[in-house]
Amino acid sequence: PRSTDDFNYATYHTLSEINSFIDALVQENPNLVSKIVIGQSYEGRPLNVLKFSTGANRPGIWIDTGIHSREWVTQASGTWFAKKIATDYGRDAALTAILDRFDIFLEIVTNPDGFQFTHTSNRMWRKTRKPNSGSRCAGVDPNRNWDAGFGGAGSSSNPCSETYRGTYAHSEPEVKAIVDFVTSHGNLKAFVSIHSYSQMLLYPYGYTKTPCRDQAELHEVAQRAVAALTSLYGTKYAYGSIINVIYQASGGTIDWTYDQGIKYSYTFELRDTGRYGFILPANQIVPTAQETWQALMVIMDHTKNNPY
Amino acid sequence: KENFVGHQVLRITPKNEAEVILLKELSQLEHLELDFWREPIDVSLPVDARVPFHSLQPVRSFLAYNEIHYDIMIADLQDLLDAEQQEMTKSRALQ
Repeated sequence: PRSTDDFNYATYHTLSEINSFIDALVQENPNLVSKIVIGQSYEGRPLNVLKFSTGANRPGIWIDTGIHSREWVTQASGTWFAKKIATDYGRDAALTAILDRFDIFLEIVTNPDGFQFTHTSNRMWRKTRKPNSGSRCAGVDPNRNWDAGFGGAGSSSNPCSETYRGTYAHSEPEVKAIVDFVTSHGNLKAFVSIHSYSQMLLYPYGYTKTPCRDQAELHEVAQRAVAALTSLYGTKYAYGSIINVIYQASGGTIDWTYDQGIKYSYTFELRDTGRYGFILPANQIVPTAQETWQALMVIMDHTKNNPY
Repeated sequence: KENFVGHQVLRITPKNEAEVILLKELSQLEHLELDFWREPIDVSLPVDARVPFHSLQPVRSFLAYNEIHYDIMIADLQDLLDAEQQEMTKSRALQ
């Protein structure tokens, strides 16, 4: 594509195509968008993050898509979100107000090694690609690798399991890079990690049944976010804490971010048509992204209106 | 490139806690090489499992013997992946 206007958002793209898209978006919007590289994957790929910013020293909102590489609709939705943010700034009053107060950080391909592997070798690959010493099985589930109840129930110590936690918390460079970014930034106010599939909007905790101290507020925001999402195409979502709505999962992303003091920590599980699982047809990408955007706007707007 | 010809994805709907426990036991049988897209957790949630061709007979027998209800969500995974690739190729050609 010659520009991000020509990019086909209704098809799946390779890693290099997404990286070209990122560079094009930066080039087209130099006063709004920049690319920062927060680290390298195990195989040496850059961990690219788009920064949308209209001023200096702003608090931040983080969004990541595709930490599980085979969940292709997440990376595709992330690409659509990036274009949406660039397009709507200055046109949509709500988004403009958010960007006038906050920076938005968007990591479209959180697990580039795994994503590349799904395109070249194994479409069903979920984990990172680092070899595990003493095992024939490679990779760690990056959503069990965070220092939040690490090693507890709801994660596996078996390197061949899809939920293998790794040998220690933050052992995966893809996770460590975000950890370092979050701690060095020090002023993120919302953190949204997007997965697929099963149609859920979840908040902490996953590793303990103890309700998080902001549960009532997080629940109310989730309720409004899901209502906004559902209003577009009627897609039904469940919402609640991870441990109550899905299962006990230790070492999860948003449990760590919440414990770091990022109150508005949420994770999505995108569309489930009941027919395709991870292999969601490409014609579902844009509707999925559009409905998810409605919910994201509720979370970001609430973050803007409720400083802490 | 890994081939998924004959792999099926089953959507299994346990109707009680006993069936959830049976499905958890099934998930521990490593020789079947099942890939649980949605794990057996609770009666309220369906379970999706990718079953390699070589494990289809034992898995279906297990489910039938224990009278656990399931539907075939994806009849042949490779067919879907081929369609996905064709769609990407077509999109690039149009571009």
